[in-house]
Amino acid sequence: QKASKAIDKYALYVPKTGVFPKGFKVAAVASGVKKNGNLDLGVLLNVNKSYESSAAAVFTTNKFQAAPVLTCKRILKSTNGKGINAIVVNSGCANSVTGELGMKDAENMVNLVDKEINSKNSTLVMSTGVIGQRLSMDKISKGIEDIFKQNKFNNDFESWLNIAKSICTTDTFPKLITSTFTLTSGVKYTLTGMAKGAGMICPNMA
Amino acid sequence: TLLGYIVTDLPIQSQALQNMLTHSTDRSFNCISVDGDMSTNDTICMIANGAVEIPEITQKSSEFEEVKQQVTEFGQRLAKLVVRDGEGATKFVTVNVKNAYQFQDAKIIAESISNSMLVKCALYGQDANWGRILCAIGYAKLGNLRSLDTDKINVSFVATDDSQPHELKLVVNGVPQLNIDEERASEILALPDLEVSVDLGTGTEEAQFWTCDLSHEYVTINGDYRS
Repeated sequence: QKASKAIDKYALYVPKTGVFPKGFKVAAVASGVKKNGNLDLGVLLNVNKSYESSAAAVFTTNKFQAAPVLTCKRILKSTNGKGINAIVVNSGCANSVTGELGMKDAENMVNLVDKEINSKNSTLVMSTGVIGQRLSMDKISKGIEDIFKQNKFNNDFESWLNIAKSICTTDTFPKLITSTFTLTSGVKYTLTGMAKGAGMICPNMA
Repeated sequence: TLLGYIVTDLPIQSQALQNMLTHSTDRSFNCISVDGDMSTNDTICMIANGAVEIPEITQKSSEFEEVKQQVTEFGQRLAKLVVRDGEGATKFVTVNVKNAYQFQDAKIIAESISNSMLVKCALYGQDANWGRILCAIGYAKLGNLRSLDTDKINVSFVATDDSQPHELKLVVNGVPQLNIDEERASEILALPDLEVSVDLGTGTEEAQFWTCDLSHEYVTINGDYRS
């Protein structure tokens, strides 16, 4: 067997510090959806009030679309991508192929966060994990409540890394990158991105 | 499943933001393959909150193309991390298809090679099995053969470090190199990062895909995912 030796990918690819965009805060908790007790629920919040935020998204072109995908599409269509101030993400259960109950669960996740931020159609929802299982809404609801009631939001490096971890499933490392750019005009701005994905990966999103 | 979000403190009009994200995704997340499977949940979303107080960027703004390019390169960095994970992957492989008659053909061929389980197994085993690469090119779902001329095709392994020769030619103008330097091939295939280069010689269009090898670990992880 000539295959390469195992690489410590966490050490190679996970940053140790970072500068993040102004006006965003993030939080993550272990709601209990993941059986191993790891972080599995995250909320990203826009707290900047000087501008009505804009949002855009691309989605799977799989004919079977999960409830969170359909819910996000509805929200983006109804708002025209304006005024989206939160993203709520859970891992461990994909809330996919779960029918009308799954749609209700996805809408419920959105409503729970919208209620906390006193806004309607202001939250996007994502889920990842096992397909064909109902979401444990009792755990998710309690997790969202804890995040807001205990004000777990922060904008430091650790918090960003934790939310990146909270969306992971079988990932061997969280994927978090952040960069500050200077435009030709001299304006400085920051991009921060995170992703999860390890298997079932050959996206064709539109 | 692929999930991701990108946030920025620039003020960007929603249509302009959608244009940027779609452009970026078509050149980043839509050009990666770990196992050829597409999820029911794949989503990338982007939020611009305007905390940097400058006039809103629209598709007519002078900054639009500059930011779009930066978002595209940023998306590629993030997408490549997903491939580097690859559930037990040991190699990061860039499949570069160049000089195609049409861009779409270059992309289809790059994707076909990237999704081939046998190519991915050979990469894991460090086996310079160029026949599998040609096979994947041959069954790529092209609409016609304008980009593919069997007498013009060149296939190489390309090293990503400073070692020489940098490029190991496997097929030259459609002719397999039967006396391939197997020792050099093994050296290149032992690298954690490498490139498979396909020169179709029928045009000027180019496409890249990023893929990885298929390891025992992948089967271990996915053999009992629900439990």
